[in-house]
Amino acid sequence: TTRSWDFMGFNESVSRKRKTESNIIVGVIDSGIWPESDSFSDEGFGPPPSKWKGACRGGKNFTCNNKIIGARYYNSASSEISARDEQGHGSHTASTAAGNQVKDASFYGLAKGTARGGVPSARIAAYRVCYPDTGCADADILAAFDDAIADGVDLITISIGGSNAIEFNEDVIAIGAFHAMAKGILTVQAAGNDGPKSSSVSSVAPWLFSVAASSTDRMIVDNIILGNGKTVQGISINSFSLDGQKLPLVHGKEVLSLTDDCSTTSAENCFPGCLDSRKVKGKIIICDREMGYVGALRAGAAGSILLTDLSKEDAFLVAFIVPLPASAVSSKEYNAILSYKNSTKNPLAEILKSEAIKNTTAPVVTKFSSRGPNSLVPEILKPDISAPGLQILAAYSPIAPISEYLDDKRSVKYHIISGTSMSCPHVTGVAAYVKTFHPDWSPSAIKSAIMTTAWTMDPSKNGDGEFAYGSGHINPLEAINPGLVYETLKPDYIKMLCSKGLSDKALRRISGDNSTCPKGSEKESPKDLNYPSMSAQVKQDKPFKITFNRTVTNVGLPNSVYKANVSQPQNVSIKVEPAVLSFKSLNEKKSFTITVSGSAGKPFLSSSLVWSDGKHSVRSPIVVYYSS
Amino acid sequence: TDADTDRNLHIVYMGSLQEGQYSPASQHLTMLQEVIGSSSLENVLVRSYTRSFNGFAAKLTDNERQKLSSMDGVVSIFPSGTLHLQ
Repeated sequence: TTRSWDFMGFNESVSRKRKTESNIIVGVIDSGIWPESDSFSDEGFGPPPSKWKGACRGGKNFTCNNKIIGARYYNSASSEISARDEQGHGSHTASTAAGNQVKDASFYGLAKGTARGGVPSARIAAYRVCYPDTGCADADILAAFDDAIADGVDLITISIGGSNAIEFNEDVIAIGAFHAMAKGILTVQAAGNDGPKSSSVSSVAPWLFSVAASSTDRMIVDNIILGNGKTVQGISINSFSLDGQKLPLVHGKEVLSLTDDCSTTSAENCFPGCLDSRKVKGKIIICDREMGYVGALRAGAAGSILLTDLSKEDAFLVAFIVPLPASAVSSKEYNAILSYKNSTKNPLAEILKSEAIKNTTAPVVTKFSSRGPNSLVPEILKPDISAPGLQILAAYSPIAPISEYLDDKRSVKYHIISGTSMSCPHVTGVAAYVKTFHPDWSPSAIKSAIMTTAWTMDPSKNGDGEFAYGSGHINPLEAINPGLVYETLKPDYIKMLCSKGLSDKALRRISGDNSTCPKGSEKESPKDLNYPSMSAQVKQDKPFKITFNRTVTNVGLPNSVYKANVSQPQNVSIKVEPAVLSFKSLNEKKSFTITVSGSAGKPFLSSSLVWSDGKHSVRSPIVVYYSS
Repeated sequence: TDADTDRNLHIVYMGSLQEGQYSPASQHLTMLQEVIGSSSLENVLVRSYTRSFNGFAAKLTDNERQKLSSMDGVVSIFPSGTLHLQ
């Protein structure tokens, strides 16, 4: 967050409604929180807003303050008794959504800047449901939703999920979020890290706001300087400096330990115990696999150069924290280093501390971010939106492991991590920001505002198009002024559930009223849910004609005329009827239809509808794809 | 007991809280008592959801799960799985 907000133009001087913001409560369902972090200090905060009905039940040695106004923990697997974050994840997400502004935050000097959440003046209520050994139990997640909704939070952020979509009546996050939505609370969820596999998005319910992860213009790399003066760019998050010293280079196979049952291949790969520590000390060891740094460290090497089997671009996506001066390089660079080493009698190298460089291709959706299409409701485009989720610096728990190498005992207050977990709270922060300007807006109106004002993303850099980034990249400054919103309320979602086969009896139980499902011809397809994006699946090799029905609400200027503009892909006709919408008052609603027709052709067509009044631009993606 | 080892944590989802309702927690106990019979409810009911929606988490055998699924008010019953941080 020392760069991600600025990257979006959402800098420290943006206009804010500070008083309203301090009444916003963000519920964070995660691995707990580190209450002593500077990101959660309550300096300058008054008492909790009067609407707060929650409690501070964080357990042993856990104290709330006027920033963290609530804390609860749930653990059906054991008697663990604290909301204190042991994994760092919950503190990271909470501070990204609503952490204070903290100057000079960094990870050992890396990514230094002012760490801050989307709404620094907002309050946080932490609900711990995840534990290092047992994960996050469904029963506990549902309990957290039950409490958070009743406690009076305004938004829920949940960077938790499974590896695949689950039917709504068995998906605890969909269930909890549905009841949250019914009470006016928007739930924002991480889309998942199972990309780039098609249909890997696990957050699929239309009342959820599902977030993909993308890059920012900051990229952390490290340089390796060889004895011949040549510089090779490597990937890792390396906080160590060799202070200008060039050290001897040695390949793993040259320092095979004879005391253990190890092969030359094991030594090449730097397997722990297979390196002779006497021959390694004070040297940089070259290893034929990425995890070789573990063996290198155990043998006492001064540093390590590691071969990654990923391309340079992909390696960057998973740049890992190393516990010694180490850097990963892809095969081209690796071979260059080996070639240099073999060409000289006394090969030397220096691994520099990581540094931030400009990433000019951003924003690009990360490879790991889960992809659509939606496997449960193909007519609802998921993920919904994309936000920064790569190498994000935010608060961390000082007792949490900082790397996958468990012997790395370093402790940090701020850490750089990646995932859709990190992108999710960025959207929560923006949703909270929008709510400060429009406190009475429904969850779907806030979601629509964020989706229809998103930056367009470049499909040539994002192979899966809308299935990777949804409506595009969040644009916080525009989201407060969308002009029109696509609003969807509880009865609309219920109608959609009916079309998916929900019985009247189950419907009445879920809705809590006497609703009945529409019969026969009144039944509505999920494609007609008043969603801010349009998606449909059609049969392969057959001509198609699809009509989407939508209604927009005027939240811009009382007297305004919006004109439709549609990009027309080849061999497809897209018509909007009416193509002009005239509004006379605020909150006035106007309906229209979009008809997409075409012959068999490309398996994926992507277009967009933009309503424009000259001041606002309200963009919705239109995606039609073949069923496989 | 053998029955205890066959029990797995399940979520019994019952939808919205009905307005002006009785105590949902006692309804959960009654429902469980009905399927468990004379056995003790101790360690069976893990948690009741009563503040924002209706449901409970309980350790059930397959047989008990089947009996509960046909009871009035139950929307769905499913094993409590494990999700992960993303």
